[in-house]
Amino acid sequence: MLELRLVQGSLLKKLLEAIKDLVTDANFDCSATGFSLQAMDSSHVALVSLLLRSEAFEHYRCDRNISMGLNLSNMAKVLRCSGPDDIITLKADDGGDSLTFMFESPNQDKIADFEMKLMDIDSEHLGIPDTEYQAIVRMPSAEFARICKDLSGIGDTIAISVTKEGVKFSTRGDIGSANIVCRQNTSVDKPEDATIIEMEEPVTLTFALRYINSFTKATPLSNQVTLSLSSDLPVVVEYKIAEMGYIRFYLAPKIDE
Amino acid sequence: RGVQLSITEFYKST
Repeated sequence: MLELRLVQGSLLKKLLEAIKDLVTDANFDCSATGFSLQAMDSSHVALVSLLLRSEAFEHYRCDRNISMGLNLSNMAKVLRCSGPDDIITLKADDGGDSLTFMFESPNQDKIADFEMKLMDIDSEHLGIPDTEYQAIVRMPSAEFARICKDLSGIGDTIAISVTKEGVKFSTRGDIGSANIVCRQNTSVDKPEDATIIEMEEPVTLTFALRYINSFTKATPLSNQVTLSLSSDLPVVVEYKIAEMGYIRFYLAPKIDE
Repeated sequence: RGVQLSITEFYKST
């Protein structure tokens, strides 16, 4: 039997909002480690990997590893029925074909439950090796989202270039071109406002902007975003969820013809 | 502009 009680239920809501437009159907895996998902978008260009560690839950019971196939857009619809401060409990019976979502208001005066049918989803699981990246940029997530949105008004691709000068985001389109440079900035009042660049070697990679823009839907989950870049490798765009887990997006680069 | 690579070209199925 599975019973997971998440006091900060809004986390699950935000996670679904972050991935529902990228992935249609996916398996949520539950094990002693936590509640996780790995899935690719339909064109296999992007991959999302998320984890809510078991410690993130007030009560975490998962008797055996279980994989639950769900339509993410329907799951997002169900989660939208929860209040912003609701406690969310997920329940499933062993061998059952449904997942129950229970929403409790903070003062316990309203309790709702929604049952969703599980689906059989044939999904491919990819092994992602631990890699030393040539450059790692940590910056405010809202700033990154703003840059991606601004550039998407100009072009379809984003070149991310890290040098010792800083990180440069560039695009080019029919109306012209744009470059936005962010320099390392650690002299800020709040650590979440810092931009930190760790660079082993300069690196430039080009990506489809619409995917990067879609990843920024995870912005409400974290004040900071981390971009990990290496030549000829997918970029990793990571939003850490406090001490509780993460959501990582992997995006394959575009290369010159 | 450019050729879009696929994520499966980088990571192996487990």
